Amino acid sequence: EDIVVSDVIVDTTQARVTIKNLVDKAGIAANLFSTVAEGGVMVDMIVQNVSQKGRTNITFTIPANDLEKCLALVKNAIDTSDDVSLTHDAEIAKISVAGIGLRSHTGVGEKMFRTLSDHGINILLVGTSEMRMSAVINKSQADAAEKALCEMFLEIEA
Amino acid sequence: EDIVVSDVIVDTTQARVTIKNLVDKAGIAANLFSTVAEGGVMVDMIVQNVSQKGRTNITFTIPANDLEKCLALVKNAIDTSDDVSLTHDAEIAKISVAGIGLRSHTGVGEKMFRTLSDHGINILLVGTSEMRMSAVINKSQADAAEKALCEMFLEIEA
Ligand SMILES: C[C@@H](O)[C@H](N)C(=O)O
Ligand SMILES: C[C@@H](O)[C@H](N)C(=O)O
Repeated sequence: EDIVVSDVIVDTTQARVTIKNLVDKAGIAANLFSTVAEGGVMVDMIVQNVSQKGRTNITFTIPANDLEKCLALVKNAIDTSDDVSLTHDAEIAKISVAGIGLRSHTGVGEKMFRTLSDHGINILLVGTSEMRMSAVINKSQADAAEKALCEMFLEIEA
Repeated sequence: EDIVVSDVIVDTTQARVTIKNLVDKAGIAANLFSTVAEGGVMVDMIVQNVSQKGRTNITFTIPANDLEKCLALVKNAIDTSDDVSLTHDAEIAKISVAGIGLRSHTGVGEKMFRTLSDHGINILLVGTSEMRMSAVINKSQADAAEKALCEMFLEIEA
């Protein structure tokens, strides 16, 4: 019954960048990602939750090797006088469960999160789509997460 | 040069639910999504950004027809005495740009956000993966967004 999941992917090559307290108005995301793209940095995951009091945070992941360059680019683009700030984390792993029609199988997200929590793994960031559910966790737990998710979804002793 | 994008999808059948101020520790996401799944509500997008002061928000989208049921389920599952609260929005559209290898083409996210901002469309929520970039916007702007994104990515006068 778990055949909808075709793959478990663990990526330990990325870093997280978060811009905090951005004004939630049209054009802000466009400007940010233009800056990063023009700097030649490739962005993988992008996560933005709903705003509170007109402000929100945008987090994205990039190759860890580009972290210095990316932080420099973004620092020039943000308005620190407006309380916008920057955080980053190089000690992450991005784990993804890939398949088809994940939405119509209510069990996948729940199983993925339960599997991680059963192993005491805290979920730092989540972004999902119909074909891929991705969570960012601490890099030190990447192997444990991979093993547990492979056992859960692929019936493999990884 | 835009052939990596194969589809522009606009979904106006969903609603957004956000649980605010959750404790950021292992097991919280698992409990939340178990509750929703056991109630028979199918979850599509899930977005969680990084925590601040040990707390974070989780947002997810569901069929708009399940909103009442979902809110009732979640209210029972959260600890309002711990300042955890619930918000929702039925007036959303989820717009997605789908393709292959979106990560390695730095232009796609930037173009998607720029196209929306050029039309004055504010981006409320973002969750992306290598094959699909999704943004939630106000439902009233769904047609404008679809037209603009089809013109940008599919060279169609939609
Ligand atoms: C925060 C950012 O996404 C903003 N809402 C925008 O549309 O660009
Ligand atoms: C907030 C929630 O995702 C929590 N970090 C968990 O792992 O369940």
